[in-house]
Amino acid sequence: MLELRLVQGSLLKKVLDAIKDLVTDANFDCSESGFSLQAMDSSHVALVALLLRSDGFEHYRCDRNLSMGMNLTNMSKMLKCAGNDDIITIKADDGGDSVTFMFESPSQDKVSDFEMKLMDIDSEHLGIPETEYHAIVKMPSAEFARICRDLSTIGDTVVISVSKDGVKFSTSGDIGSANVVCRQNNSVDNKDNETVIEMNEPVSLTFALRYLNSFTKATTLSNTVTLSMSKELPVVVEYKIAEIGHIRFYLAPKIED
Amino acid sequence: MKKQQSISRFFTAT
Repeated sequence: MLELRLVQGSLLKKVLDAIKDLVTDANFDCSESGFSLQAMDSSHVALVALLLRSDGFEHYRCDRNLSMGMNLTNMSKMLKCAGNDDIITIKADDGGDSVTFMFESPSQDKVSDFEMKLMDIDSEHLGIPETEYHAIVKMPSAEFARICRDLSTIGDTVVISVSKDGVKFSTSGDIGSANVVCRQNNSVDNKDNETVIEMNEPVSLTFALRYLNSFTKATTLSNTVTLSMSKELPVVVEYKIAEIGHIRFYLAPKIED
Repeated sequence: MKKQQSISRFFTAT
């Protein structure tokens, strides 16, 4: 028996919006610690890892570890039927072949339930090692989204370079080239507007912009985004989900042959 | 020419 009640149901709607274009089918894993997902995109270039901790739910009952295969397009269709202020409860029976999403309006005068068929998904679970990153950049998520969107009108790939001067995003294409440099700044009024750079050593990596643009669909989940980078390793693009968890996107770099 | 790497190259299957 599984029963997870999320008062801020809009978070789940936003999570689905953030990942449904990157991943088609995925297993949601439910355990004592929380509700999580790990999935690669179809071309195996990016990986998404979601965690919603059990303590972030108003009610969290998970009698035994359960892995539920879901088609994210279909799940998103169902969650779109929930109001933004609705409380969402996810229910499933052990060994069942369906999951139920229950939506309650804030005033409790409307209750809906949507049952979705589960599917068997054969997916490989990857171990992500703890890494000391060469550079970690925290910046406003809207700013990062803007840069990725702007640069993708010029080129297909971006070089992200972190140095003591700041973080530089560079691209080039048929019509020309572009560089955007963000320097560290400290905002007295609002921490969310800060760009903070922690650098142990300079790092420069090349990535496909279309994946980064896809990750920025998570912008609505958090005012800030963190980019963690090390030489010749995947970048981690992390959005914290208020009080409950995070969504992390890992993107493999482009490396000289 | 830079080549796109696969993500599974960096992580091990568990």
